[in-house]
Amino acid sequence: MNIFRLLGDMCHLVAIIILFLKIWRSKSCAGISGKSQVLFALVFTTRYLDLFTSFISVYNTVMKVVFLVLAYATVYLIYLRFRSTYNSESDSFRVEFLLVPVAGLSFLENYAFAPLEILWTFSIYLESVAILPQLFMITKTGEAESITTHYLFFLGLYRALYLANWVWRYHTEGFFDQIAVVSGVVQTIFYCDFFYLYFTKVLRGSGKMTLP
Amino acid sequence: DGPASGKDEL
Repeated sequence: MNIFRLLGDMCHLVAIIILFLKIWRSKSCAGISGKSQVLFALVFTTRYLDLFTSFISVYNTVMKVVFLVLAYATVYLIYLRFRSTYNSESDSFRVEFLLVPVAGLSFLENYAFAPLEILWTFSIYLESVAILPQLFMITKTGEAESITTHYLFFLGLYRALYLANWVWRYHTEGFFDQIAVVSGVVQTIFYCDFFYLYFTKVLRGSGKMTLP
Repeated sequence: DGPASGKDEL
């Protein structure tokens, strides 16, 4: 464990909690892409199957359970509890255009042709594109509530910190996970446009983000 | 042990 990965995990946790609390307290999921949240729940499900097969640390196990519970709880809020506030017409990204290539690639490019390994690889590839329905929804509606932009900021920051973690681990322990690193770079690149808008618009106190 | 079980990151 190093400070970059710990900070990254904390940013990830903060992002997920920000979103959950926003929906829970406002009793509304307006402007939130349910599709992205389903994809994140799928990412955690396919990545954390080793919860039952290998114990790494208390921290690792606790965080995996917390991420899984919050991810499914958020999906529940969107599609069941507050479904009347869900903007399904704005959440129109064709997720099959993500799932099919990601599933295909995870069979072609992986470390081992074993079920757990392919599912882990699928989760890594899927996570790099899972936010696209949400970003697409924001470009479609042309705006995002400031709390949603804070959620996206921490979500984008978490994988950027993981990139620093991989640089650190490469130099200190020679660790290099090519699939995770390449996907992490792609994932973070998708946030660059958002980061620019976030720093120039939201942090200038303009409240909600309105796209040009 | 393949890389799968060595997954120590979240």
